[in-house]
Amino acid sequence: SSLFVCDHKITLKTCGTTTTLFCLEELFRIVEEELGWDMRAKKEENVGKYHPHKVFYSRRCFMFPLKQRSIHKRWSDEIEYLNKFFCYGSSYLVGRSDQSNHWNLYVTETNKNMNITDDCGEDDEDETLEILMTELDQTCAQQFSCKREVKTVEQSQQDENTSEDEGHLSGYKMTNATRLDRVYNNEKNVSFHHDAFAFTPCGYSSNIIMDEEYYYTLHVTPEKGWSYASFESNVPVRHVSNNKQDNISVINHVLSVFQPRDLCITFFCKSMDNESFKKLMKTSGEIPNYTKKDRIIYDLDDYHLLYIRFERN
Amino acid sequence: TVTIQELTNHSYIDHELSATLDSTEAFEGPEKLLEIWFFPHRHCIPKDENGDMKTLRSIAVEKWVAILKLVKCEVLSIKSTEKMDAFLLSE
Repeated sequence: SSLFVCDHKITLKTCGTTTTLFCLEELFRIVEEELGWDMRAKKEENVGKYHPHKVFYSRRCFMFPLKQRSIHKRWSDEIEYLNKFFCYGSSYLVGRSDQSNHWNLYVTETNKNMNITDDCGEDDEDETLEILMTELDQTCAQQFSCKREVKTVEQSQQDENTSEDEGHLSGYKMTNATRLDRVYNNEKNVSFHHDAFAFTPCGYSSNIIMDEEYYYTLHVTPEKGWSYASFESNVPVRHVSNNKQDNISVINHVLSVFQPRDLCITFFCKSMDNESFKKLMKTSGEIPNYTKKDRIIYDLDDYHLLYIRFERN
Repeated sequence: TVTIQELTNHSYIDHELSATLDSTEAFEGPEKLLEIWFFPHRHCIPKDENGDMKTLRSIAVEKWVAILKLVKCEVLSIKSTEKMDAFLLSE
């Protein structure tokens, strides 16, 4: 799981039986108390609700929904919770509702009534690519297994001053061995910060920050039977690669590491003129060994969403 | 690409959690993804009466730890750059 905190936004991505939405109340309380930011809706009919600039909440459908806790067992309960908290939210079920690999999205209308100064320019280039992969090739998945022993608290305290941090060291080695640090051609030589962790007995998470402000993050659950990997990025590929790479190449690089049987790609951007959006729209033969099954486009207020699902041939 | 120095420049690391974390019972990979834009851009954040600008990154790590506790996540490590703090979490 990962959390990214920028000055003006957060991105929280958590797997397993985490209770992601239960942080909202405390988060907004702290933001109000510590930063003095008043995010409460102004209209009477929305009393008690919040209306920040924008909220996205999404997830692929769970493999074991009944093992989730509380509201996270059902999408409809999550939406009910979000709607009590935020105003002007809409929810979507994206993909084939009769299959167990669809994707869910909740998004609020952009708050255009905030007291924002005139010199506050928006970044129209904002884009996010996500690749959600299931049924990983087992040889590929095994690269994310780790043989180190879990220590007791006493053992870890004894070792604290003498040993290296094995989880982070193994994570670093996995990143290198799988070339996940080379997803982007860093032709511009922008700064590169990496943090990875190898879970025991298996599993892997990594956060990579490029050019101080863009991230890509990977999470891998390699167990046979419910293997899964995700890649999410807001790195502007054309910028860091000096126009030498595109998102099709990024997708192919990631797929070569995991070789999933099934995957869905979601891409958010502000404009349909976005080069990546246009290229991804036309994608077919550029993803070798995979057949496109679904392609869905949504026009969401001031964002565009492209959803594509592929199956391995 | 990754260099060995990357292992040593964390702004926070929980070695005890790192050594004792057992993920044997992990079973659900698909994540819940929550993104909240409080303001459209950093430049839009209002300044206080002293002309200072407090941002989400002004919130202390301990407060984020408390927020993440509600999510059932613990902080394994943090990397900080000029414009972003990246938390690597348990689960």
